[in-house]
Amino acid sequence: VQMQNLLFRFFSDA
Amino acid sequence: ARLLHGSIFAKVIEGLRELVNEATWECSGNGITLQAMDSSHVALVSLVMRSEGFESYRCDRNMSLGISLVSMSKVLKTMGKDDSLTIRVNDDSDSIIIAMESQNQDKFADYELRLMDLDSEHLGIPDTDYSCAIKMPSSEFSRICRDMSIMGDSVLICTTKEGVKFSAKGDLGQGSIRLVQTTNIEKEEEAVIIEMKEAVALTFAVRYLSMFCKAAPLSPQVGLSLSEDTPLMCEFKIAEMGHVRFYLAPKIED
Repeated sequence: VQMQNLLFRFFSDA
Repeated sequence: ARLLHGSIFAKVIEGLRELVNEATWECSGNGITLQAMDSSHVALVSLVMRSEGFESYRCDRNMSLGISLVSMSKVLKTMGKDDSLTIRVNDDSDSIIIAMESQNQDKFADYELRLMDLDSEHLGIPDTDYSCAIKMPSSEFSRICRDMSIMGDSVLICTTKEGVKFSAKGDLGQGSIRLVQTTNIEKEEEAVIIEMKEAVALTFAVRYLSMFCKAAPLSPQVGLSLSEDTPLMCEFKIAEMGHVRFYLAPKIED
C-alpha cells in the first residue's frame, strides 16, 4: 500500500 | 490591473479552480501573488503575476483579496476570446470589479464579485536544488497523465539519463510510457529535455497531476522538478509575467 504524504511534512507552516 | 488579452487571466483561473475553490490574492506594487493548498493538504499552487506583465497596473496599498475561483470562473466564461480585461478594487470596498472590453470597443461588460473573508494560511516553500528537471510539451504531459490514469491512481516517475518513464498499475494490469530525451532540438517547445544530477523514482497520485494539467493552456511547455522524498514541482510559465507552480507531496511505500 502506498501512503500519501502531506505537504506539512516538507513545507514549514510559515 | 489591465490585460490586453483577458484570456490569459481566464486560463489562470481555469488552471487553479479545480485544485482550490477559493483563494486569497495578495496584491502589491510588484504585482499579484497567490498561494493555496487543496482541501486535503497534499497539493499546493503558487501563482505569480508581476506588475510589468500587465498593460497597466496600479496598487496604492497592499491588499489581500478573498476570491471564489469558482465564481470568478463563471464570470470569465462570459468574456469574449479577444476581450481585454480590467480588474479593480476600490479602497475599503467589499467587492472586486471585473470589466471586459471587446476588441473593437463596441461592447463593455461589467461584473462585481463579492469578496470573501478567508483565513490565509501561508506555507514556507524552501528553495530546492532538484536532482532532476524535465522540460516537455505540456500537451504531452497532459496526455500521459490521462493515459496513466486508465491503469491506476498512482504514477511512478523514474528518470534516467536516457529519458523519463511514467508507469501505473492497478486492477486492469499495468502500463508505462517512456520518453527519450530529444537529441536534435529543432523546436524547443516540442523537445523533451532532462537535466539530471541523479536518478529519481517517485510515486504521485495521478488525479492531482491531471488537475495541474488544467493549467496547460498557459504554456506550450511544462517543467517538472523532482528530488527523492520531496514534493514534485510542476511549473507552467505565464509569458512575460510570471508562473503557476504546483507542488505535490509524493506517496511512500508503506
